[in-house]
Amino acid sequence: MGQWAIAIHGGAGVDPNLPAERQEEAKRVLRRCLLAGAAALRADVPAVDVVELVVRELESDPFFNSGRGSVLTDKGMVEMEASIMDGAARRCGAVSGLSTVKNPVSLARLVMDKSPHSYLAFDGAEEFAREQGVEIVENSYFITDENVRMLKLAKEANTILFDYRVPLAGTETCGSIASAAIKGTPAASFQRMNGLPISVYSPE
Amino acid sequence: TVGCAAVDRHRRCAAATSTGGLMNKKAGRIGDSPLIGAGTYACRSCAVSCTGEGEAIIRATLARDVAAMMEYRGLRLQEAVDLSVKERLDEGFAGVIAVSGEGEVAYGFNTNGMFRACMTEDGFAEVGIWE
Repeated sequence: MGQWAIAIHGGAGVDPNLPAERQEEAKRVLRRCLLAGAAALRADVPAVDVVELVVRELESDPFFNSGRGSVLTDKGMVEMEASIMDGAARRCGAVSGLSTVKNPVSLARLVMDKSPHSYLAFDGAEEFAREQGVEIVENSYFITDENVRMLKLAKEANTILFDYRVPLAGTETCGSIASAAIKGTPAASFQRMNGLPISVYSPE
Repeated sequence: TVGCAAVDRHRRCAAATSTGGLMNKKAGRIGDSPLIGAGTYACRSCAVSCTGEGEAIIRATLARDVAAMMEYRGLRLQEAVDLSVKERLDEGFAGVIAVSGEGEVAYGFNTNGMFRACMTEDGFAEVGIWE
């Protein structure tokens, strides 16, 4: 017998000015999900079930940008994506372009378990979700006041926001980073993609 | 982005990643999270989930790179994570969490922070954001 272990993340590139209370909130969510995963592993639940369970928990918390509170495209819509891989059998499933599926990771799991394919996207993935009877929710479930505000900031700054969440109180920190990226200050090197300033990518 | 990597007592590794992507991304943009080998990978050696600048993670096939470092170079999990983050990302910014089939946990990032937590059966536990 081996020993169980678990690691989780909620995104990288954290706003350096994230207020202390928001940091504590993030840690609280992470701790809760970590303990849920550890309890399942202690109970001998297979690893592939544990990662699905934990990611579902993380998706359901609006603090991070997957599932509820998902980030928005330049059109103001949600396009979520997820994948799962079972290393023992080297099986995998993935989905992209979801706008109504409450827990994308579970649809990825169904692609792995119930379809002959590895990856379904957009209309095909949504159709598969309905065939499989997964939980569907209104678009408003994903679009929170905070991410609408974030999209507005991103558009005003003419940039793509890297993977961090900015609190409602103190959103000026986001604006300062985005503006710095455009002006070519040291923060600009942080906001790069494919070797170019990230600001060139939006709007297309 | 959120993700989880786990190994159970039967040494079965698994990983999952889920994301909304980048705020203000172009409609139709695919990131690293759903791409097996880029943002997510698992095999008998390890399980890996990535987060950060998707385009850089895709170029680096970052998750698979960690596994390859272990399989072909015989590195330990943390060494493989460190080398992949330092050597494979070019100018990209990303974070990685991973577990090995031996019950180890590891993480690495070259961003200013990464929301993360990990725990092992022998009692190690950590929840953190910054370096």
